[in-house]
Amino acid sequence: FSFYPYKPKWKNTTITYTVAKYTPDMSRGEVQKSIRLALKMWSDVAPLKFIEINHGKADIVLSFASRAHGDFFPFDGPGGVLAHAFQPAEGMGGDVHFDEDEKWSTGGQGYSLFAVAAHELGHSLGLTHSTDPSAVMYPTYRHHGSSQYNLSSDDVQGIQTLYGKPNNKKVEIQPTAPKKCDPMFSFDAAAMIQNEIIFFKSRHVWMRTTKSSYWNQLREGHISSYFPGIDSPVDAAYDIPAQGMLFIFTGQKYWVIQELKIRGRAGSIYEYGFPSSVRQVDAVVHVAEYEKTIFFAGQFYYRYDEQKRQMDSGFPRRIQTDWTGIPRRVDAAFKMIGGLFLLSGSRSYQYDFRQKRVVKIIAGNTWLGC
Amino acid sequence: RPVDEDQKMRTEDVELAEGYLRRFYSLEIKGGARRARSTSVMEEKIRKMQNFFGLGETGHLDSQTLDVMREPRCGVPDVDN
Repeated sequence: FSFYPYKPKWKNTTITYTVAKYTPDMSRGEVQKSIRLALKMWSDVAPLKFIEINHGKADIVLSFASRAHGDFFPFDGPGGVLAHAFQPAEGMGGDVHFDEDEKWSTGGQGYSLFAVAAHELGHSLGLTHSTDPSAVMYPTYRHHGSSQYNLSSDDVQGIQTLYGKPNNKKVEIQPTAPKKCDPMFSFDAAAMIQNEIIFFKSRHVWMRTTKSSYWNQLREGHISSYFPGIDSPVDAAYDIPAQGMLFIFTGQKYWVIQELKIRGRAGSIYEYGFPSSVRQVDAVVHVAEYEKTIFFAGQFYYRYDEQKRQMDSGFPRRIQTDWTGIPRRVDAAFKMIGGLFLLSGSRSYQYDFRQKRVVKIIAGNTWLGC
Repeated sequence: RPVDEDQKMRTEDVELAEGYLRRFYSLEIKGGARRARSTSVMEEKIRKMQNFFGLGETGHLDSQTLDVMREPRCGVPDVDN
């Protein structure tokens, strides 16, 4: 997260707002609801109160306009810039302008007004752009229905740095662990560290030993207690046992971990040779016998040669074409003696490379003792 | 593709990039500035943008960088607000 120079913010945390000009793409009620939901995301995690007024001068004035519209930042027609906002200050400070040349919606066709308003109101409150791809304050638009669009911990830390924590509301300081025995439980990522399988979900980690004597030993905790410095949800992870290295992927970045310590700076997934259409990796697993690392992204998979340090040609290929019995998408994957395990949805598929087929299917959270 | 179409593509890419970097990374290319100098200023801004988006910091307009520049986004600058 980041702030404007001198960290401007609203002195009075009861902030008024008004919609001065609406878009014909949506009903007034839909616009007001989208704005209200977006404001609520911020007031849920900081001691802020928003009051809509319909007369007089509001702190935050929201409006739709196209091309040149009275400030020094004309819009650019469809696509490109969707909206902009001004930092907290008198007059135009805090105001939000949406580009009327875009198609606005509640989440179907067109750009989600809720998602864009949530971002722009972050500016109105004093935040600038974040480099964390999972943050609402990331500069580029990612399509979201309002149901799955939440502030990331980066956003929460940013706004609470400016305004503190809400006094009377419960804000999860340490998010509670995901409900691992829920029948629909699915994983974000998995890998091996020495003799332990490590599972990731949201920002939680479980470590299960594979040593038979302690088979039912399962450790768990918040990701920051195992990997300080990685605070985004993990998309994928793989290990190269021979090198004792673990690779963790979040968004377009990856980290190299050795002895549970992050080595060097974050790398870019594009160093592996992914096309820019790939914005994140879903799952990854290293097959030491062939010195190959297999990446799953969407319905496709890629094969990376660790020795040549480049993607093998002829990829990506469709997962279902080559992996008999595996669903279209893979959430997580790991390899240990006995086979390759692919986690998709709420199931775990044991895949036999030689037979080229699934040999066993169990509930995914069996690995977590459920 | 005929060469002039390639050339046209490249010109469009450079124009896209200059507009993007001017708007979001406070690129200033003064008229008449010596070519070499404005190229290195441009490369430095491209590198800054690539770092922000976690791309390989090549300083060149590779396809990944151009694709990110084409993505719909917020109009507030990423740096030097």
